[in-house]
Amino acid sequence: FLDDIEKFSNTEWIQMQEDYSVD
Amino acid sequence: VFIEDPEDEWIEKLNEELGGDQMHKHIDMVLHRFPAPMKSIYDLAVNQRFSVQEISKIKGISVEEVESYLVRTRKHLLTSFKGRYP
Repeated sequence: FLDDIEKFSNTEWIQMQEDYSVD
Repeated sequence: VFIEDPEDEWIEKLNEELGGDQMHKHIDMVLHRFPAPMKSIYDLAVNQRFSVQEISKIKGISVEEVESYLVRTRKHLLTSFKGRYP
């Protein structure tokens, strides 16, 4: 995750937030 | 962790625009994916307000290691904010 953290787009962050909220 | 650093007015501005709740949600989500030592040391420093010296004793690692963890955590969180809120 940390190796890729600079590469995530705004859309990917939003998706991660949604997935995290569902968890 | 952020507000004390004068070089990053951007974070302060973001805090004003988003509000603390939104920022905390993002931080929680990102920290959830961080390695356990980074999460733990961040929690001790930011949420529980332990000093670097106290964290060093609690964790049984050097002060320099604690500082290194906090610097890296801060850097990664800032990177995540810049990606999430370009």
